[in-house]
Amino acid sequence: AAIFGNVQQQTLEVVYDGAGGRVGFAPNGCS
Amino acid sequence: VQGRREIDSHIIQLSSLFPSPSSSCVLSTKASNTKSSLHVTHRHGTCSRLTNGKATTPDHVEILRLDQARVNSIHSKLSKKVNDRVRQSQSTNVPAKSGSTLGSGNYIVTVGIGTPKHDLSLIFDTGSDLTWTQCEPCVQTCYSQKEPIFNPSSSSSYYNVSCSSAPCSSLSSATGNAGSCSASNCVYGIQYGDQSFSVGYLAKEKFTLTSSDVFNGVYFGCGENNQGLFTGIAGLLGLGRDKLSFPSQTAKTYNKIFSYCLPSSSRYTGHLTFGSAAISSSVKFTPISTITDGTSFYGLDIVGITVGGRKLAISSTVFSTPGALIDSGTVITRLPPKAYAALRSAFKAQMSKYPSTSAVSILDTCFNLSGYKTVTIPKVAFSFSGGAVVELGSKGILYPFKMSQVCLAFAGNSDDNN
Repeated sequence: AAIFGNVQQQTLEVVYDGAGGRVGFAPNGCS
Repeated sequence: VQGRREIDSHIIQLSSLFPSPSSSCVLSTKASNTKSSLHVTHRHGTCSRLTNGKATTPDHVEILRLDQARVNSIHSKLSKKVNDRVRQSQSTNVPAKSGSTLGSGNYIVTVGIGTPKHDLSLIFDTGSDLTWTQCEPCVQTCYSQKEPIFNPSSSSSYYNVSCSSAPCSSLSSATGNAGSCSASNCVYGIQYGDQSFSVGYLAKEKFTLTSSDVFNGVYFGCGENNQGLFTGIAGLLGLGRDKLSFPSQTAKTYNKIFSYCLPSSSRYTGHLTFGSAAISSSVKFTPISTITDGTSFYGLDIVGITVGGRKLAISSTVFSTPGALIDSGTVITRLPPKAYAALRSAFKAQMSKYPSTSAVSILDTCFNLSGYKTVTIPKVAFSFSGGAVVELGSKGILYPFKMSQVCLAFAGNSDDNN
């Protein structure tokens, strides 16, 4: 499988919604 | 044209890629001010409890070597190859179906365990499920860790789990190995692809995330026999999708929702927040896809990549055949070979004014930026199923070894099906 690693996740807020069955990304969500 | 170029590229101050190690730690405001939020520190950074405020220069080649070991073990787990070496250890045989290798464990959080509370630094890992830490008396062996090793006999809220219990039988999906018995206590074993493992008692204990986030009876592994490439770190916080993972065990409170920001430089902390408090309004979602033989992983469907505003000509089956997953414990993104080749050539074409230089480890597209103050790089964005288009920050595109060797932070898998 392709693997989306943690270097690429920097400056993104990454949201895991296990109950909702979805993953979210918020660019610049960390500032 | 100039306007177009600006929208589609990042201009980076090169000094920002190499923060001075002495710079003091800057705390994440979200971690400081949000309910159920923990600070995330970079293992080698000034903020880490383990470096006493002094940044340690990480050995990048070692980081990338361990990263490859992790990726190999994830791939072997997904391709159902089971390495049949059995790890002999006094307390139990651990049939060695590798979990996912610990890797280089860049990001850690501090969690309180037991009564009275004993703070421990754990790697947070969305690519594995079982939370474990080393435990006294280290019946077999414990690797060296910075904080005192947790001693269950000094905690009034610690309980071993019986081997006839339901959690014990759910160990096989969480670790790849069935639980076994030692004097009717449940024993877990998890082996990592790179000759490291943790074996010990499956136990229940009080976990304290913050003063208002306290959970009694969390199942975790109390490791009496641990051999790790992971010196310094007390263990791992498993954030995968299995029922033994921390989000599953705290689902009543947090509904299996958590979010994080990784510190983009070792002088900052990030946050790991449980529950839906303070999730950015700009979040764009994509459905989790289930990976066969990898139900614990958070699968994603990548549908395209753009570089400098131009969509790469990659057929969608290049991504859909192998599938994709997101993992906080893997450092460098691995792409299918054809996708990586397209990304690399588009990136190189837009970086033609900078001199190329030799590769480092798994990163084969590197530039010598000595003498430059700024570098202009093309923006990179990922499109996921459901319409989410995610533009990577400039920190998410380059891996800086030194001024004369700054590399594109992606690598290709060796095989189209991986």
